Amino acid sequence: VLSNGFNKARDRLRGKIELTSGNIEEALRDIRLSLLEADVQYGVVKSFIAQVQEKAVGEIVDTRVRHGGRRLKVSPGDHFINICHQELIDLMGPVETGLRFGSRPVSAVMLLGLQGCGKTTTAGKLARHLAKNKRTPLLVAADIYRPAAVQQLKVVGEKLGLPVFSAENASPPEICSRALQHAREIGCDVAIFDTAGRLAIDEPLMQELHDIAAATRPENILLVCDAMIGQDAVNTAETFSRRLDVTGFIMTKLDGDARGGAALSIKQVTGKPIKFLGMGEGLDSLEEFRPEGLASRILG
Amino acid sequence: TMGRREISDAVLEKIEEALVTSDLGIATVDHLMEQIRWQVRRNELNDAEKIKDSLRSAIREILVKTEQPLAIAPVQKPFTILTIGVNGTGKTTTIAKLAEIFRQQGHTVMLAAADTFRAAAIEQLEIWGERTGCRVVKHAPGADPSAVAFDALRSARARSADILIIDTAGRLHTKAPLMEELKKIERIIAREHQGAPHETLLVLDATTGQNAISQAKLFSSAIRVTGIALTKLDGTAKGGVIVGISDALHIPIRFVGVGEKVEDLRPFNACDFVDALFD
Ligand SMILES: Nc1nc2c(ncn2[C@@H]2O[C@H](COP(=O)(O)OP(=O)(O)OP(=O)(O)O)[C@@H](O)[C@H]2O)c(=O)[nH]1
Ligand SMILES: Nc1nc2c(ncn2[C@@H]2O[C@H](COP(=O)(O)OP(=O)(O)OP(=O)(O)O)[C@@H](O)[C@H]2O)c(=O)[nH]1
Ligand SMILES: [Mg+2]
Ligand SMILES: [Mg+2]
Repeated sequence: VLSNGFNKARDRLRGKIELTSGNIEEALRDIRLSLLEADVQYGVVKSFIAQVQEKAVGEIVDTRVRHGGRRLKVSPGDHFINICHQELIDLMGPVETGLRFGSRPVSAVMLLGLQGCGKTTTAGKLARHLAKNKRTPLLVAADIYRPAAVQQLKVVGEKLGLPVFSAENASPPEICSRALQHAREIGCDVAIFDTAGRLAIDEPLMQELHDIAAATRPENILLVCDAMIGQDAVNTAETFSRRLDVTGFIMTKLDGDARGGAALSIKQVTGKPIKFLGMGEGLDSLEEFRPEGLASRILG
Repeated sequence: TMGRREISDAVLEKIEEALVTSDLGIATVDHLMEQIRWQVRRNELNDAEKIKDSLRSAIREILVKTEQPLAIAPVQKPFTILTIGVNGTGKTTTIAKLAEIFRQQGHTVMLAAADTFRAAAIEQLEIWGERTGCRVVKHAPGADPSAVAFDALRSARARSADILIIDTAGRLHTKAPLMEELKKIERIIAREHQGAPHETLLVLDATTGQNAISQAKLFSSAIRVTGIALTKLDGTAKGGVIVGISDALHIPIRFVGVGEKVEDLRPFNACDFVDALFD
């Protein structure tokens, strides 16, 4: 299920006494292949390989100086893999999984993303997570387009025993502002806006997101992203985060065998932290992001 | 005029990047670029445009083999279509679009709400049924999907419906119990209606990367997959994974989804697809 690019690189360096720029280059080719198979974006792979190369070559010099040309305790293969692994962890971190809560009575979390990536399900997961952490969340059905979207969120709310706000004949920005008011009335301290899936190139719908944000000033704007997304992850993430003040993102469907390389691409390109990982269809399947697991999965 | 050394590594890398970022996959791209480099060395290609033409025709050659539109065969009614795929790819919406196409062609269509798991899945299909004028067979949420399929076949036959389209829950191909459930649905359908399902349509999302290959492989090794619908091609993703899938599995590509409205489904056309790849 996971590609063996990682192991290939390690095997290639087996029996070598030290890392040289020559044998590193071949190992780097294996890593490059593995990252591309993992859906890391082409340009992101290029700069990652260059960074690792620089680090590894730097290491050769360092270890030679430090050990006076003697053998390393760790095999060069493992040492090289550790450099790659660590570089990936550093790039995907630091860990910033906290959500922001403002000084106003009701804070807001706005979820957005492409069609079908898991926003509605994730809204439920987030609400459950917040409730477990002593918050009183209100789910807000701001998708007025998809057939039965409001009903879907209501069923999710029912399963969790959490309130859902919806309104007929209202635009999404109106729904969300009224939801903040409603939250105050019923004693909720955080509203989670479930918005309709949309293409980042759909101008009217991007304007709608902008209008929701302008009307409600959400403390958290989270881009929800499907782990199986391919090279387009960068286009999508860039366009969304250029139009909105995205504060972080959530990667879903990591319970499958998608390598999730988009996580690295999106982090590199937007600089925004990965907050949560969706690990299943169940509403309890949400984890706070930790770079180590995702890094190993992406490297293969 | 162009000289021998006009094709620099930079030019080739730009072309490789364009193919990889279209999700063709590095293995497919390496194979295609190998052929290109060989042609360049033999001086058969001496500028970027000729290289792109050569790639276009190589890819078209692969896709033209799987450009096979869905024909409603004259079988014992109802012609039964089973829709499958991982979560969120557009199965339910694609069913609505198919229903619309068939209705416009004069067929009577019924739908089966066999996604008994996901919140409001049945309601979602019911709304599409209303909009397209198709009767929807459903049970209560949590019911056995095979029972819904069975019931729908009975009902479709009783009403002499021409076509029955069965919606199933999204499922990850790596989840054995869910794949077992799918096999059971297929078995029940086959037992209840001779030759059914006549079409098993795997719905793939064009924004998906290399995981689409794993999806196609595992779904088609679990049950017989006779067609692919590639959705969300109205976005910026190119859906290049379909090239590797065609080459390896030869599953006919029936349709492409190009939007969220009921009319946004077209028969797959290899030439249009290849042109869009190089846009
Ligand atoms: N296996 C798995 N499935 C998930 C996960 N998150 C969501 N899903 C499923 O993905 C499908 C789509 O989820 P939704 O929550 O409807 O997605 P959405 O982004 O709200 O979709 P739109 O509103 O149409 O854009 C459903 O079948 C969910 O059960 C996850 O982490 N793992
Ligand atoms: N832009 C675009 N969106 C699409 C297309 N096809 C489906 N969608 C959208 O994708 C989202 C998911 O569609 P569904 O039909 O619910 O997908 P599904 O595969 O049935 O989802 P599950 O049953 O939860 O697995 C919805 O928001 C659809 O409107 C398409 O061709 N283009
Ligand atoms: Mg939704
Ligand atoms: Mg569905």
